[in-house]
Amino acid sequence: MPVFHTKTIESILEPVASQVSRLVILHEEAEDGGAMPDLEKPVRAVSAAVENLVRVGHETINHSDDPILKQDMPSSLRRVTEASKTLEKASDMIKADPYSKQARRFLIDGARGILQGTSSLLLCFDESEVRKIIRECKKVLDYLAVAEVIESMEDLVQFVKDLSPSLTKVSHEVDARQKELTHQPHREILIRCLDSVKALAPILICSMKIFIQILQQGGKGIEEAAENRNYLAQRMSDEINEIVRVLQLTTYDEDEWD
Amino acid sequence: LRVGWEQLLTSINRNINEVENQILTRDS
Repeated sequence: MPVFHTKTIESILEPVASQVSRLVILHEEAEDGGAMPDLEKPVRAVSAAVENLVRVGHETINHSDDPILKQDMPSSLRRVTEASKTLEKASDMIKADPYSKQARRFLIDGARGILQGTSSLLLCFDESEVRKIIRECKKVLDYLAVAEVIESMEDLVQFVKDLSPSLTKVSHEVDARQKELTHQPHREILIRCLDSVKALAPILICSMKIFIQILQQGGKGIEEAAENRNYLAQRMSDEINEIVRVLQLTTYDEDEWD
Repeated sequence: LRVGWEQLLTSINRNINEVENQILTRDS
């Protein structure tokens, strides 16, 4: 099972994660007291990159209109900064004493810290992207909720005009999102729900049209027509709600699938 | 060990730059 729930996060973090693990094992096994190499140059490069990242991160926090991102991101940035300082400390200690055990520990802690910090930073972004898609889904749900009160062709035309762009946006965004996911069952649910929504949309519009026509022709069979329309609107809402639920899942919520 | 650590730090550096790019791409 993949550890990271999107392909982007996986492609960025996976190589570092496996290298950290490899080095941790190497250090655990190599209690041979061998001298550590001078790591000043690469550590300095990491520190410079961390400084840039933190600057860009703070700019993002200042410009973002997402309160959750504003709240969550600073701690990830702090984590990365602290880890970078730990690496610098380790590098200085190794310079003074290439046999220092404490320096080795700091090196591993620093590398792990940077991995955890960047990981939580990416998750922070990812969650914010998901919230954007969910906002669009909620718009569709709001439109579907008014399907029951549409009683004229003019209103139906307006309803279709309002619903279509949101539905198209949801369709594109959810499709792009499912392609990003590493967890197959979540992808399959999103594809299935999206297919249902796409199939139901024209049928719903048709049922609304029939309802309006019956209403205008005297109302015989109006109850059945309303029932049919409401059933279709409800089914579409259920599918959208399921999309919203699955969008918020990560592979860490695996218990649900056990 | 030297190679391992240098590779890791280079990779961390690349990884941080990658995250920075993500942030910049998203903002733009």
